[in-house]
Amino acid sequence: TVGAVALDQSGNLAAATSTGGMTNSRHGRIGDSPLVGAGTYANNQTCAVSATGHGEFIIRAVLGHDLSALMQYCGMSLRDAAEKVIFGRFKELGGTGGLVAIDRQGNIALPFNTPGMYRGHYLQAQKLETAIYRE
Amino acid sequence: MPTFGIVIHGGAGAISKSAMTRELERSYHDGLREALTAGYEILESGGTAVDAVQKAVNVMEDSPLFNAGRGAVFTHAGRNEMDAAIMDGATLKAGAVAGVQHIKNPINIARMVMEKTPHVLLAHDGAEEFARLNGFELMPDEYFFTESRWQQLQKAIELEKNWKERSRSGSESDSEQKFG
Repeated sequence: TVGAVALDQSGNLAAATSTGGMTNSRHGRIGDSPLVGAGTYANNQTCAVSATGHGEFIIRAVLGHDLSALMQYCGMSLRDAAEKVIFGRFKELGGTGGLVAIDRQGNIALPFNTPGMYRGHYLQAQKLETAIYRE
Repeated sequence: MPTFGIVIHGGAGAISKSAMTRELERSYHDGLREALTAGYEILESGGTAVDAVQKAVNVMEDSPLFNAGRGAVFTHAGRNEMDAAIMDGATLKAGAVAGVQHIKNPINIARMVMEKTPHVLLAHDGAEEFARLNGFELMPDEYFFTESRWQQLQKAIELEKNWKERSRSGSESDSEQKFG
C-alpha cells in the first residue's frame, strides 16, 4: 500500500491511498484503502491521514476518522492522537500497521506498530527525509 | 512551522533488515525520495494538496517496488485487484475505486469519481467501465506482473496448503490462520 498526505500554501489538506491489496486474498476482498474514514481521511478542521497495514483491522478501528475525531472532539494534538489510535484501540484489536498524517499547522505524525514502514516527509524549509526501520 | 509539506508511506510490515540487500534498500529510499520530490514541487509552486498527493501516489504506483499499481500483489486466483481513495479536506469530497484490474493509476480514477460523479466509491467492472468511458487507458495483465510478487503468492499458497493439512489432523484451529 502507498499513501500521501499534504498541506498546501492555502492551508488545505488532502489524503490519498492506493494499494494492490493482500497476497493470496479471495476474489472480491476489499481492504481499508478505498474506504473513506478507514484508510483515507482528510478534514481541514483537523488533519489528513493515510493508513497502511492489515486492512480488516483498520476498517474495524475506523482509523482515519478516529484520529480526526480525537483531535476535533477531545482537543488532542496530531501526534498524541496518532499514537493513541495506532498503539491503542487498533493494536488492542490485533491490528498491525501504521499511518502518516499532517495537520494545518504543518505538524506531522508517522507512527507504526510493525518492525518497519517505508516512509518519508518533505516540509517547507526542512530537508527531505526517508526511513524504513524503527530508527 | 512549515506552511506546506507532504508526508508519504510505501507500506508497513515485517520488513527485515537482514533480508534486505543494500541495493534494494537504496532503491526503496530512491523511490520514496522521487515521490516526495514530485509532490513537494507541486506544493512549492503554489499547487493544491490534492494535486500533490495524487502525484506522489502516481510515482509509487508506477514503481514495481511498492504494492500498488505496477507492483500490486496477486490474489489467490493469480490476478491483481487494486483499490484507491482520495479525499479533499477543504470540501470533504472523496472518491474511491475498489477491485480494479487494469487501471495503471487507480488514484487517478478515484479522483475522477470524486470530481465528476455524485458517488464516492465505484467497484470492479463498473469502475473499469467508468475509466474506459472517460478515456483512461486499460493496461494488459502483463503490465502488473512482477516475478517477486508471483513468488510471494506461490509461497502463500504453499503455506496455506500446509496449514490445511495440519488443521485436518487437528493440530491447528481455524482461528490460527487468517485468510484475506
